Amino acid sequence: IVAKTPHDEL
Amino acid sequence: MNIFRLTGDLSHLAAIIILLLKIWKTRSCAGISGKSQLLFALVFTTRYLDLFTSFISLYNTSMKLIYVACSYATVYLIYMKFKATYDGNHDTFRVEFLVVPVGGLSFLVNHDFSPLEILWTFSIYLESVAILPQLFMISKTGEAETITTHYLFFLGLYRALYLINWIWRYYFEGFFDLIAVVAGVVQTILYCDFFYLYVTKVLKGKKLSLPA
Repeated sequence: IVAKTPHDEL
Repeated sequence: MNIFRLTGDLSHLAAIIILLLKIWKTRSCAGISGKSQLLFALVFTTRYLDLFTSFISLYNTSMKLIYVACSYATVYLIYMKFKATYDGNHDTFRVEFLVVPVGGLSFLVNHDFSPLEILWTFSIYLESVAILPQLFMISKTGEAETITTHYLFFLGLYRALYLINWIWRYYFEGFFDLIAVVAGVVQTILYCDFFYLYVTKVLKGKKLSLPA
């Protein structure tokens, strides 16, 4: 899984 | 959510609150780089625009709101309420040397060429170097108040814990975000020299002062 919007981290 | 991510967030929160309380209790922002704080306010503003577009959790939303509110409060205290105590003569880092290249890079290297994603990328890159004006100020004056070093310690610890969080997420969730990881590594490396001084001096009860 590559991160993209929406990002779940702060 | 794993323990490293949670303690990372709490460490970040601790840093922000320590700084706010230090300024509020001493009625002074001496030794604090207003430029770094302006950059952090810009970091939070550009990263958390997704507050308007997506909901992740109550925890996520409330932490974002707290970070944004605290960073604006800090900037207000430095540039308005306690402006007279702001040491602008020593806060001379040229922030355009950070903002311009970081802005260019976020257009070139991002996950998706959309406005929100580019702003998120910009905030990630900018956060990794936003502490430089503060570190520059300390290297210029050659010293830092102990409370300021606690602030910097928790701020650095936050990103270091996030690195462990990313290793954890990679193994257990298959999650991997190259942009965040590279920026996070850069950000953590910038604190290494400071961590060394913090452990060898501040934790032994000495003031953080650099050799002339």
